[in-house]
Amino acid sequence: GKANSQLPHLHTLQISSLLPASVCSHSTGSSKTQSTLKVFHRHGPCSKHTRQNPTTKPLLADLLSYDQSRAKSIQARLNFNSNTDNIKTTTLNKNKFIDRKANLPVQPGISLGSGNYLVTIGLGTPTKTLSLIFDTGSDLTWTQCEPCARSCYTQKDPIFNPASSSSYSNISCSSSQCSQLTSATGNDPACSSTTCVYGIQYGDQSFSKGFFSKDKLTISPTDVFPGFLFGCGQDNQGLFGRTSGLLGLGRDPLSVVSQTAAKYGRYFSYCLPSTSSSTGHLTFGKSSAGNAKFTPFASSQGASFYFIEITSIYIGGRQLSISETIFKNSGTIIDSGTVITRLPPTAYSTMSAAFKQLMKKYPSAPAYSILDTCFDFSGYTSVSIPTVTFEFGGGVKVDLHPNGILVAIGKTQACLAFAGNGDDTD
Amino acid sequence: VGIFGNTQQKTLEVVYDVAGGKLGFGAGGC
Repeated sequence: GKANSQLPHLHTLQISSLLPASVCSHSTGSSKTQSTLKVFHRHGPCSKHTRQNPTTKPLLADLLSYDQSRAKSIQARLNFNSNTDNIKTTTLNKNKFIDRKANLPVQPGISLGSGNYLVTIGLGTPTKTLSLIFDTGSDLTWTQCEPCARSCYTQKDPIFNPASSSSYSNISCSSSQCSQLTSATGNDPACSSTTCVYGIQYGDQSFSKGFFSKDKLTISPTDVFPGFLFGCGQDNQGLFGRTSGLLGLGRDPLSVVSQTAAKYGRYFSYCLPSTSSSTGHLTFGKSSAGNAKFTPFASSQGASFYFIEITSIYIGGRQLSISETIFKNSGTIIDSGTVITRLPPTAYSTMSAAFKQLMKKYPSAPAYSILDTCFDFSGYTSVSIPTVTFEFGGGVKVDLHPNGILVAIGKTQACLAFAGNGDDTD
Repeated sequence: VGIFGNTQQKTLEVVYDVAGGKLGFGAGGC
C-alpha cells in the first residue's frame, strides 16, 4: 500500500487474481437489456463444455499456438484482400471448396482455435439452443446440422436438425442471397441440385461446408428474427471444441450485425470477464453506454474487420517514445477472437523494455510460447505492476485491467500479455 | 496489421456503433 501511494501508476494485485477460480461467478454488469446474452469462456467453469469434460482443457501453450495461427491468418487474409488479381483467380474456381485440397491455400481465413468466448442463441421452431463462438473477425454464422452428410465433430448441444424446424428453408442457387456468400466467406457458393452450398475455411484449416439456409433466430423471447441466413453445416472439422458453431459479428451484409440492423441499428457491445471463471455479456442494440469513450473506426482494408487507430501507449503513466507513424503504417483491428494483442515490433520492443524497467525488482522468467517478457514471482503473494494505457484516435485513453496486462503461466510466473509482429509493415 | 486482442479487452465495455462509425471503450463493464 505504501508503494502504491508513492507511485500511483501501479496496480497492486494478488497473483492468484490472475488465475481463474474453480467455480463460476456470474457478472453483475449493468448493461443488461432484453437483447443481452451471457458470454462465457469456453474452457472455464462457467461453460457447460468444461463442467462435464474437465480433461479437455487445452494447455496455455496450445492456446497461444492457435492464437499465433489466427494472427497470421488475419494478416494473410488482409494481404489477400488487397490483391484483386488473386480474388479473380479464386472466384473463377467454382468447385474449389468441394475439393478440400484445392481450397486450402487459396483463401486464407481466420483461425478459430483461440476463439474462446461463447454465447447461447436459439434457432428454429421450436427453438433449439446452440452455444456459438462469437467472433468479430468473421461474418457467416453457421452451426452443425443433421444429417451431417459428411462429418460433424462432437458438440455439447444436440445437433440442429432442420427437418424438425417448421420455419427452416434452404436458399436457392439463383437467389441474390446465395451470391452474397462470396464476400462473407471468401469462397464462391456452389450448388447441390438447386440448393445454395456454402464453404468457409479458416486459417488453421478448420472448415465448415453445407447448405445455405434460413430459419428463425432467437436472441431473446422478444427479439426474434425470422428468415435469418446461416450455414447449415454438413461437413465440419477443426478446432471448434464442443461448440455448436460460430456467430459472425463482422461488417459484411451476411453478419448477424447486418441481418439484425433493422432492430438493433448495427449497434452492439460486449464485456469479456476478467478470468475464465466469470461471465460477461453481449448486448445487441443501444443500451446505456455508461462511461464509454468513442474512437472513430479507421478506414477499412477488409470487408470483415473493424479497424481502429492506436496513437500512443503509456506504461506506468509515462508515454512511450513510439512514432505514431509506426502504428499508422500497419493499421490495427480489434478482434474478439485473438487472445494476445499484436503490435508492430518497434512498438512492442519499446513497450517491453519500459515494462521490464519498472518490474526490475522481480526476476525474469524464461519466455513462454509467443510471450517473451516474463517474470518469476516465487515468494510473492502480491505484486505491483505498472499501469498500461492505450490511446486511440480522437484522444481516447483506455486503462487496461491488470488481467489484460499480465497472463499467468502458473502460480509463480506471469508474462506481459503482448507480442510483436514479425515486421513493422505486418 | 496490429491486433487489439481479447485479453486486453477484459472487463471493458466495448461498444460497436457500426452505423455511427465509432468504437467505444468503457471501464468496469463486467
